[in-house]
Amino acid sequence: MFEARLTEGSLLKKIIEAIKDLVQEANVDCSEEGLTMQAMDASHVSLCSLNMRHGGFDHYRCDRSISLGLNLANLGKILKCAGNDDVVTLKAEDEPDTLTLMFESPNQERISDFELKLMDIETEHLGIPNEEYKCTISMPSGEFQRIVRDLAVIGETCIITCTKEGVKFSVSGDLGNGNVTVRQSSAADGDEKDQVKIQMEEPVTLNFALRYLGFFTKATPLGSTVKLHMSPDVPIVVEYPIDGIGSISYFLAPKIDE
Amino acid sequence: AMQQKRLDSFFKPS
Repeated sequence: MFEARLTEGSLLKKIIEAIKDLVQEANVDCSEEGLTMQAMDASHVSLCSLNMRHGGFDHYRCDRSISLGLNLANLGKILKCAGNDDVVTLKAEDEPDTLTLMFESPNQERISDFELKLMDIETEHLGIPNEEYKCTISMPSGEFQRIVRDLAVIGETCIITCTKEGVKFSVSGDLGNGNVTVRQSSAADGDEKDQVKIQMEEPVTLNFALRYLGFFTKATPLGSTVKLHMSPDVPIVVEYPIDGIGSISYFLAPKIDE
Repeated sequence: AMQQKRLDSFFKPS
């Protein structure tokens, strides 16, 4: 028996919105520790990794580890039937063919349940080493979204350069070129969540497809902060912490000049 | 020219 209850059901809506344009089908693994999902996009250029700890749920029970093969677009359709203030409960048997979703309005006046058919999904699970990155940038997620959106109008590839002073995002295209530099905040600059913080061992410059960075920014509503982890010649990690429950991280392979 | 790498060339299947 698997049962997971989230008072803030809208969180689940936001999570699926953040994944479904990149990944169509995915296995969500449920264990005593919580929910995890790892899935690559169809071209195997990027990967999305979701982690929701059991302690972040209002109620969590998982007697036996199970894998839920989900069509994310279909799950998104069902979650659209939930109100934004609804409590959402997920339920499945030990060898499930379906996932039950129950939505309860805050005053308990409306209770609905839906069953989503599960699928057998063959996926390749990639082993991602726990690595120390040369640069870690923490910045407001809305700022990152704006930069990616603005630069995508000009070209396809973004050069991200991180130094101690700041992070530079550069693009060039047929119409011209552009740069946006965000500088490290000084300690006195306002709210923690509005700050740009850079931890750097050595400067890093990497090239990335803006199209994919744009997919990742669908996670912006999940939190005020995004973290970018970079080292030379390896995939970037774009991490959105989800307050009190876990995180969603995207890995994107760089473009390399050959 | 710039070439888009795939993730499989960085991470191995587990």
